[in-house]
Amino acid sequence: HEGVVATVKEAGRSIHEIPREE
Amino acid sequence: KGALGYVREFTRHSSDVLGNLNELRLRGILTDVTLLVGGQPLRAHKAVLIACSGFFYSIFRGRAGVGVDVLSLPGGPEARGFAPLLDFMYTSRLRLSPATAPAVLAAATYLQMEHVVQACHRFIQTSYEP
Repeated sequence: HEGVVATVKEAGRSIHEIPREE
Repeated sequence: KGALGYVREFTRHSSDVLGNLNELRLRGILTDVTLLVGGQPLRAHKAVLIACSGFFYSIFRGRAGVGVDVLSLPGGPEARGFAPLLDFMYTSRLRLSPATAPAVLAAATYLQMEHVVQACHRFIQTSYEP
């Protein structure tokens, strides 16, 4: 990738969580 | 030249997306096909089915697949193997027991899910070993 010097890992959630149906 | 920067890789993104797709399936949101297995309806997303199964790829890939709303799968003894496969597609977890493995194997063979077929074979072989 142009201009990219490092990849940083993100261990947390990446997107919203769809509420579970009750 | 572009500015120097970082790529941030969200390592659990694929499982987060799959988890949300499974919740959408369970809630019937944007599901676009009904699989009839022995008369029992199973709702699903064609996009997930086509991504996981060679059989569904063959059915849905063309224009004709857009109009398919209901699809009948074989009934009989193999029928109870389909629900665990659908769960697997949406969770990456395949539930197998000595009682269900032959049905799951038959269903996976029908759906052209080669890697699952191999996993079933390995499980059945292992369960027969002393």
